[in-house]
Amino acid sequence: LLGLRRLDEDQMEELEDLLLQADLGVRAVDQLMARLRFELRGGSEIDPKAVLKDELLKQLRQRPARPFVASGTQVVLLVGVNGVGKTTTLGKLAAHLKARGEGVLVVAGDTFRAAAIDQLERWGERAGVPVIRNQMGGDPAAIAFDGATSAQAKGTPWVLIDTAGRLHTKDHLMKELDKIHRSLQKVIPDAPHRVLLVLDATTGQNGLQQAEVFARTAGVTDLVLTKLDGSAKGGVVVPILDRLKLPIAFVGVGEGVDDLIPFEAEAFVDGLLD
Amino acid sequence: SLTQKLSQAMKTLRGQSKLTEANLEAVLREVRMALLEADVHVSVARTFLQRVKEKALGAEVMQGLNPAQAFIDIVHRELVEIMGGQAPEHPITFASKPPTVVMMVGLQGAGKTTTCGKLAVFLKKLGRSPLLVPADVYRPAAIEQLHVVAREAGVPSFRTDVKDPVAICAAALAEAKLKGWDTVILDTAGRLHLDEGLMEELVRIKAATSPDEIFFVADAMTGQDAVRSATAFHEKLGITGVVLTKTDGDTRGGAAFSIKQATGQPLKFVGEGEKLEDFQRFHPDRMAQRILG
Ligand SMILES: Nc1nc2c(ncn2[C@@H]2O[C@H](COP(=O)(O)OP(=O)(O)OP(=O)(O)O)[C@@H](O)[C@H]2O)c(=O)[nH]1
Ligand SMILES: Nc1nc2c(ncn2[C@@H]2O[C@H](COP(=O)(O)OP(=O)(O)OP(=O)(O)O)[C@@H](O)[C@H]2O)c(=O)[nH]1
Ligand SMILES: [Mg+2]
Ligand SMILES: [Mg+2]
Repeated sequence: LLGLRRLDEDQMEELEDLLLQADLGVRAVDQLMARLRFELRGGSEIDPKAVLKDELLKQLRQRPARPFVASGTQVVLLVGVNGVGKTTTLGKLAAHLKARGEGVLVVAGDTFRAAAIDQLERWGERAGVPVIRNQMGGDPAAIAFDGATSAQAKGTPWVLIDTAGRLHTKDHLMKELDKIHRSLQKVIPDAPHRVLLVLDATTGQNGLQQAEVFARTAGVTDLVLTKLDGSAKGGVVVPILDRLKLPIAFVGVGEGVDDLIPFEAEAFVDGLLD
Repeated sequence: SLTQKLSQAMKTLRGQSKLTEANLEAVLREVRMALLEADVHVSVARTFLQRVKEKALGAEVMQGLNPAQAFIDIVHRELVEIMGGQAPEHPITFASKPPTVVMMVGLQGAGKTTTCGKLAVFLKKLGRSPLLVPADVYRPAAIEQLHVVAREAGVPSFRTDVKDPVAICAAALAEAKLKGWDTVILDTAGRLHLDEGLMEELVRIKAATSPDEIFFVADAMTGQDAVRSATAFHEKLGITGVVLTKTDGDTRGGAAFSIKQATGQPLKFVGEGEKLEDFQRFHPDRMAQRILG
């Protein structure tokens, strides 16, 4: 009987390691393991992974994603730290909306990084949608204003605005997002209708700080988790959802135009526990 | 902070003259928590704590006025030691016969292209004449990006109509030998270590150019995956150094420790901003302080 008890402790450590390696974070893992130990106390036949899956699904289904439905002119702003996949995600989303037969205008709001506008224009060509731009170094709030104005005048249902990558610790850059918001509101009072915070699945616990600051200062409405085609599990979205209750709209699973899929809680949890 | 947490844990150990296996557990738990919250890999933290435990056991730590601080010093010292100790070596091994070839590799979006420009500026200050080579033919406007970065750095970049990354790198190397540039910096496309075809491409670029340095460029905010990706790149290519980027944020940077432990390769540089001058030698003591919080 003692031997059996010892095996259980090793298995518990193995499960805890699995959850930690998925980037769930110490707090979330402690809560999950506490729940598991509680269930196992009963002594009856329990599949530990089934318990964990059940608990994780509960947490991830709290805020189901709102579908992207055209209604008047909808303005979508993509934000996030450097290199996470904002521009690529925008390109994929533009292609998806265009393929649905809905008009899209893409706005080159990253006027800072080398060849950012060229990169976005290539994506515009790939998606078959127009891209509005000014020169490098221009004011992103100004091009956002122009984009919203043009779309509203033409009745274009979707305006997708790319922004420069920025670390949430840089106040002047976070203030720039606020300026973009106010600029959009001058054209369309409810804009931006969506603010997508793009998160890289390889990100560790810093993802929580990113989400908190962007949520507080940029009015994030949805999360997008990219690079899930890699080996990283993206578990940091669990504590993010627990604290901020944001829906996950999409998941990026590659670098191609079709590699953006709706977030599916069960598939995601299976990936975490794999 | 960790010092405060350890002081709390150590209050219960007051009056004991020596650290024993039993009374050390609570203290080690606090350190483990700090490491995991800092994104240090689970196995790396485990191995490290075992090492710290051995150093601390039997130590006279408890005699001092501030056992928590003394314990932290042991932890800090060990962390610094593992991440590069005094780091006296020159960050780049220059080839005896020019040009020196530096190859940048890593996952998508880590900061390779920007780092190529930063390294070029760094080398120019040392009196070298670098040539930047755009070998990312996949990402839209990646080649343009490298040319813009080169222009900003005030260094030449290789131009060609050749479309194959391996051929581009080989041609650039030949050009450098002909024209007398003494350092060739190869910017490769971001890729997943899971992508066998693209990992093979790196092997072919390596075979064609015999790099003197292969730098794994890693994002400082990487979590547990750092060990997996760094190990895969190292096993496939034999990386010779690591550049940690985006350290100007508030990420604790445990990935630095994980990558060092997993690959055994030196942490050479940090990128601490988007500008080309935001580039510095890696300092293990600064990183250790950040990881411990
Ligand atoms: N494998 C994979 N790569 C991706 C995914 N999404 C984006 N990428 C890649 O990640 C890299 C960075 O993507 P970008 O779209 O330039 O990222 P960004 O957030 O716009 O970057 P900045 O504007 O510089 O902050 C590129 O190489 C993309 O191809 C994904 O879902 N999977
Ligand atoms: N804040 C900050 N941003 C950085 C740093 N290094 C690079 N970046 C930014 O990170 C983003 C990605 O940089 P790139 O150089 O395009 O990354 P990459 O590895 O070449 O990307 P791929 O080629 O798509 O794999 C850009 O927005 C850079 O400006 C850094 O040290 N600090
Ligand atoms: Mg971008
Ligand atoms: Mg690049």
